[in-house]
Amino acid sequence: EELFVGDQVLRITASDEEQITLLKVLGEQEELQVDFWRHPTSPSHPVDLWVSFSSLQPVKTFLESNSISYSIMIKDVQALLDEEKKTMTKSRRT
Amino acid sequence: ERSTSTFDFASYHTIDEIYDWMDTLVDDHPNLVSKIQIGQSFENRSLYVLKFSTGGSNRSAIWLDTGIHAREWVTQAVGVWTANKIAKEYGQDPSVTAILDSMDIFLEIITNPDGFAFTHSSNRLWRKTRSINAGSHCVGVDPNRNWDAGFGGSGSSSNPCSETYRGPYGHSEREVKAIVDFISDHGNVKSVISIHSYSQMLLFPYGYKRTPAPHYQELNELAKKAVRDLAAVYGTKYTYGSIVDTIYVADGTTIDWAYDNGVKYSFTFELRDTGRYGFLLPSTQIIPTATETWPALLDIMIHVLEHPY
Repeated sequence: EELFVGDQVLRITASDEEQITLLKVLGEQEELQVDFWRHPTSPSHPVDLWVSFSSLQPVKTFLESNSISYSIMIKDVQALLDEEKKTMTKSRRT
Repeated sequence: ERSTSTFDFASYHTIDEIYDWMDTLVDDHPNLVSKIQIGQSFENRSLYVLKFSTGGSNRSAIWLDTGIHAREWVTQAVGVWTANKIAKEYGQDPSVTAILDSMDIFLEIITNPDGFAFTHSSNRLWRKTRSINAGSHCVGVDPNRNWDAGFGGSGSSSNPCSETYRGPYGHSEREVKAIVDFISDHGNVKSVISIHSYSQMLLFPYGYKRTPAPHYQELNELAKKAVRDLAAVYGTKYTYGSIVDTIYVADGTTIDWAYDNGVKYSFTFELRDTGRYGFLLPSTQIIPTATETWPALLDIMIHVLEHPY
């Protein structure tokens, strides 16, 4: 089973079309393990990016060096999955 | 004795639990609900559709599907809740009764069973089907880029490793072809509503081109009313519009294919999340999400009933 320990989801706010383009370029880097949960489309829409733990540092460096603002929407994906599984098991037991 | 009244609608369930529950729903409503199989998935799982009908033959029909993207768990859960709601409200709610006295409703809850099973067993964040791509180590096709409507354009990917991989050709995926054949053979489907998550949007054609759909005005007005009634429940804000105007260029989508094949009232819902959990919406939000979506679905279904074409 795939585990997502330490993986995060970043909520990114692009301030202009240039930053949207930069985000699309980021998504195409084969060496990075990232997945757009909400795709970069326009500055008026938030972008949600899943980032594997191993890619967190380069991705955050990229965002900060391009002054692209972001916040951490999900701090640890696996923790949420563990919670989800626990809730399902509890419901099944009930 | 199993019964739909013991089913926990406020929890996520496995494919087997949902398929079992479908049988109890049919048992509980034998004169209204039946289960039909429209095909088999790549890994040979059954593709089941619930049919809600009060009789007649080849009546006008409304098609609903949830879970075409496997990881969007709130959609399959909303599909179960909505199926139960339709069955319970017939004979009670005047709108539901009027709809079903004249039309049939078809609801496919697990539209991508292989992907859904995989999210439970191996990778919770899996989106695509589980078909094998010749010449690639990457598995799966995005079933919402595989429809023969603008297929192969810039709004999908030719890379099998991409989450928006379109597949080798239109309708290559058995899960998609089964719906295409069902709707084409039925010949009287007047509305297709495909339910996704997340980003709180109500979308209508087109995604593969910027040209406004011929019925743009009517679809836009209906979407406006539906999102207003949705927001009235808990204040959840939706945006609405054509796919291409509201999100991005997307080729090979369910509703573009439906619209291009004569199904005027074609919509995609993008349900919650408001920006905290994404695809990992806690199960405590299942019932509120289904409850707020219900009036919007009713708006569309009543409009379809009142505007025969």
